[in-house]
Amino acid sequence: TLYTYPNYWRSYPALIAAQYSGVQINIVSEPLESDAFLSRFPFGKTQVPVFEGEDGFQINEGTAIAHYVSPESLRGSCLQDSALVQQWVNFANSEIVPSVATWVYPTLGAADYNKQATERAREHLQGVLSVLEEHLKTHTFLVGERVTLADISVVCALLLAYTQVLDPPQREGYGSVTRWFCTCVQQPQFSQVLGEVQLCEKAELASATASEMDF
Amino acid sequence: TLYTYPNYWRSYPALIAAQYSGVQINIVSEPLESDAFLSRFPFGKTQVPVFEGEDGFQINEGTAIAHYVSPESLRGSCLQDSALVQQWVNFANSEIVPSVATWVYPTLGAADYNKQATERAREHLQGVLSVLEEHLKTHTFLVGERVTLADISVVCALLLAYTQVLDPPQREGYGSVTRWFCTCVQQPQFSQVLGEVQLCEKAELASATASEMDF
Amino acid sequence: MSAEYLAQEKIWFDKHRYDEAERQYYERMNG
Repeated sequence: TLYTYPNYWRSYPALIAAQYSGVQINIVSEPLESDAFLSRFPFGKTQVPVFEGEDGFQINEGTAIAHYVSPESLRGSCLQDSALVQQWVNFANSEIVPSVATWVYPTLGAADYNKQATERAREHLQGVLSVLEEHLKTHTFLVGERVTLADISVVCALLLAYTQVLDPPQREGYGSVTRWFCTCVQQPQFSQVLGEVQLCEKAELASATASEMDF
Repeated sequence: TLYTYPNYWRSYPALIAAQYSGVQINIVSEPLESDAFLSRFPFGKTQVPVFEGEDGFQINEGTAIAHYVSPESLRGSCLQDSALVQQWVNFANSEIVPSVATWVYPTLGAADYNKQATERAREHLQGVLSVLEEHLKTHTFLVGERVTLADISVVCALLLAYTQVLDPPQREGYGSVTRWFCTCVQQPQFSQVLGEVQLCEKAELASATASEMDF
Repeated sequence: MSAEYLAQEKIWFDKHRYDEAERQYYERMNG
């Protein structure tokens, strides 16, 4: 059972990984605020998604859950590949997610808009895309010759950016990344979870008249 | 070879893990700015530490390097354990590191002091310590019955907090966490890397007269 | 897409600032 908000990008890696392994996942979206839930899961709702196996085994945090429900091939079949998968998963969590959230959440009304922070996030993400571009010029996938948790985690971390703010001008210069992104989201295991992914045609903007806050 | 700043807490997990596996690591601390270095490592110096094996295998990011040089026992010998190790490692990176950096870096003169940010970081870290306290009341180590990468990562993430700002009053109520922390850092594999770890007796304070910035 | 739960996330918006501060600190410490 996966306890999560509906359509929550942090749950997608685990759900996509389960498509590869065939693990049947029952999604429960409520009640994530109840005392009963909070008492069973010490990390509380701040750690949604939360997974509970049929045997009562509990695990928190999207990437760890994805690891658990993955087949070995997704985790990396040899030590070098599994270490590289770790590297890219951590890269997604620490280098991609903060910038995407800073840039995109205000366009969704989920955070206050701050022009300076948005600009810094945009520049940082461009640096991230450059690193990915270099790598994906000569590699079909991030690790080895097929999809791994590395691709799944990085795709899910970039999802909001690709659908909300990376319009065609912003995508220019990152052709290999976009090719790889589209290849991934069109895999049946991805599309079963994500549905049809429409790349951004016109960037969403946060309202410039909304109150600006210094973070 | 591990390319890193000397005494860099982000490198400690890999160095401690290598003590467990017996992997011989040659530490190189310079020159991290040269074109030769930057051209060999596409992530550049923003991703220090960087590891290069004798066979030329390269990997970035402290936790991924630690994974690579660990014996299997540290990574978790069964799927459930390895998933729990992932959970705690990600917990360290996303829940502990930001708060410790926000609180401690100003006391080292590494970042500007901001009273509001520091207070929020302190409260958040107390929440983190509460989660750990609950878990460590009934567990000797974070995963299973012996040290894993989970303990190594969380200890290293908490290191600056325990040595700089968590004085005895601040440690009150977290006796199990402190017991576990001390047990870990006294393991020979930890002390070989960390030396003798002195718990904070009197909290370091950032200078309140230093320029305050709204973050 | 509901933004309510996104608004509850703890995102480290200042991460770049601290990463840069950390880098400069360790470079300074080591000459």
